[in-house]
Amino acid sequence: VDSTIVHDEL
Amino acid sequence: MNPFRILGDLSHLASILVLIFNIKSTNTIEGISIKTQVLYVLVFLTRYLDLFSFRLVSFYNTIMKLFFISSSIYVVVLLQRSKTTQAVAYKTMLLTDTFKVQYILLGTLIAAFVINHKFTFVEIAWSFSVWLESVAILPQLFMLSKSGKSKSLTVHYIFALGLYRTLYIPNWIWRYHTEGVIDKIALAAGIIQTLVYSDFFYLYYKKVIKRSALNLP
Repeated sequence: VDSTIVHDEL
Repeated sequence: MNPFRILGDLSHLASILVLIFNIKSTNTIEGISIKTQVLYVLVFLTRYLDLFSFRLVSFYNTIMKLFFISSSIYVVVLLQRSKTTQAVAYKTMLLTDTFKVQYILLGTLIAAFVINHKFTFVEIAWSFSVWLESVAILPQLFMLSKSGKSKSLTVHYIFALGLYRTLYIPNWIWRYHTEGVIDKIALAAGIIQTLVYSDFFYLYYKKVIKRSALNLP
């Protein structure tokens, strides 16, 4: 599973 | 998406548009710190690396990222160009823009290595960007406090910029209560940034109130 963190804020 | 975050992003957008309008319309760069503008380019370049990973969060998120990167670079280009078009103002800027950014860069780099979500290049860059953004306005505030005066557009620029990150704090509270998630690093840096702006907000508030007080019959 791709464990990169997604930052959904600008 | 909640109203605080939308208002915050729009305030951020507005601040950059005010700055560009400020430089283009008044055709002067007086009172603007190029160091702060270069720091913002660094903030966006290190924060939006995920654009290259093509895992786009949303259309809105992507166009805003592209706008922030391009507009912040455009501001630095405008300021650099004034080296030829208004050499005196450019030299004055360099003489008054004396904040030691080395300390900011070193401090935020150390903070990024020590406090990050994951010890990967992208996450350290993201953390560096968040810490850097919280103090990037310091050269500009330092210049403003030294000169004591400034064009109202510059003051509005700083106010809108401060408002953006301040609005993110209720956004984080809102998201914590609705989604149960919160980014502690972004929250810590956001609080620091709001504190950095707080004395400016106080001055701005006094200046605005004082002016309106003066207008009273």
